[in-house]
Amino acid sequence: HTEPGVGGSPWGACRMRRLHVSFREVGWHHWVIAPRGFLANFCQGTCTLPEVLPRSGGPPALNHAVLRTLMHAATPTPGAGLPCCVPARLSPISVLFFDNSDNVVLRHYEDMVVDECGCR
Amino acid sequence: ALEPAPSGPTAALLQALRLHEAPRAVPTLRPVPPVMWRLFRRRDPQAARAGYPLRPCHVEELGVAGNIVRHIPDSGLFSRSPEPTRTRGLRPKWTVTFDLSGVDPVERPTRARLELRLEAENRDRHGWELSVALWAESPGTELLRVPVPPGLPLRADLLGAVVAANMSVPRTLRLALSLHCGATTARAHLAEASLLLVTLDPRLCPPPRSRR
Repeated sequence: HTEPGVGGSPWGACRMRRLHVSFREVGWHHWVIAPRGFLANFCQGTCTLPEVLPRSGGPPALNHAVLRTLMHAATPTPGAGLPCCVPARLSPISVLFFDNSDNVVLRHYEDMVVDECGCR
Repeated sequence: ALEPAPSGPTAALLQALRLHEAPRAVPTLRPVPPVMWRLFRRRDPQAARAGYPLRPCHVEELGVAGNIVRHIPDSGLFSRSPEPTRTRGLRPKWTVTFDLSGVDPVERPTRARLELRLEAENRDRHGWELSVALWAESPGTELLRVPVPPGLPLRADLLGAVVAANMSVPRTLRLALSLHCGATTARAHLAEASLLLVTLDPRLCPPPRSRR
């Protein structure tokens, strides 16, 4: 399940969007014990001025991204477009499940949930 | 009993989770061991944010590196007689078998804990010891000997002695167990046997990126 697009431009400024993967809907609920799904989230949006400039509560942008956005605003150059809206902070998940030998398995995965997005 | 290989987003998700096989439609349901629930809840990111920082690729509760924990029941449990084994001067003996075929060859074991629940008529178990050897047609060499604690599950760390630390695990681990009761005569029954296996899959544990 993904968050629908917002008004104006298709996605608006770069920020984290909600993406939930339900194990029941992919048919895995018989063998995944916990959790029932995971909130993966994703990043989408444009990195244009003034959104890309550092501000309180806004997505963190690298200095390089700010510089690139300013240059793009001044002189749009083919091949050197705007920075990308990408994950800036990720967190892990753990999945408890039955494997094909009916063993109970706990697997831990790093960097599976987007907590914050930024212009890079 | 395998489902057809999935395609599309489901296959991509399986690949992201490093699960090569399509899981069986309905597994044989069994109670989830409390230790597995405890380990799962300990890794819950919300609990971690509440003041328990989690080290990546580390199983805090067991104090070892790792990112996969398996609770593997003895696959020979149901073929064993429920009656106690009488000694009559001989040691009670059992064979336990663990199916490790689901462990990827790249995984390296960091903890292999054998857990046994013995039921014995004798209350005094002073001096009792359990001997562990790899199962073989002829009596195998004893690899490990551990004391039997009174009233508690018996735990024996197999890493190093029975399971090599820096190598892939075998597809099947079959062990010969025998109980040494000193001078006493014992009637003992092996009620439950399981293996708690912790492994480290380096593919799920990328090294920290260095800053330029």
